[in-house]
Amino acid sequence: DGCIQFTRHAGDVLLNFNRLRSRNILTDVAIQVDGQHFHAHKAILVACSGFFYSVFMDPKNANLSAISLDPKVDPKGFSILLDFMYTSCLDLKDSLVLATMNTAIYLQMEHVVDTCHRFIKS
Amino acid sequence: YEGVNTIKEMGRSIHEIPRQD
Repeated sequence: DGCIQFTRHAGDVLLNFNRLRSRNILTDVAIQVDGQHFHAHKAILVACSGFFYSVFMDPKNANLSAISLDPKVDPKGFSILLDFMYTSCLDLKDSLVLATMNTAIYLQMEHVVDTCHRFIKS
Repeated sequence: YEGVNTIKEMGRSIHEIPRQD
């Protein structure tokens, strides 16, 4: 007995989710960040962010289809982290790494925070 | 799946959703 492991599968699935997001297909939540709106799939947000996990695991938020984040959250930082969730690539420009790190702290994405911190120290 | 009888398939595993229809 054994199995055939398709080594590209995780990446192929995530790429399809990102195609669905860019075409707004099966997206089930709109995130408002300081006036900007982002469509996404709750399942991806919950899988990647401790903050969204705690929001959407709460039964009273089960049917939430729109959520506004704290105004202190930087929309550019959020956009970078949302792209990271759907691509595994974290866009790190010197000018935005601090905003990205602070947003990752807010979204409870500890591993990204650590990576941003190491990048800043280097 | 790092079992003893694992064959690794490097090719695409599923269909690709197009950027637009």
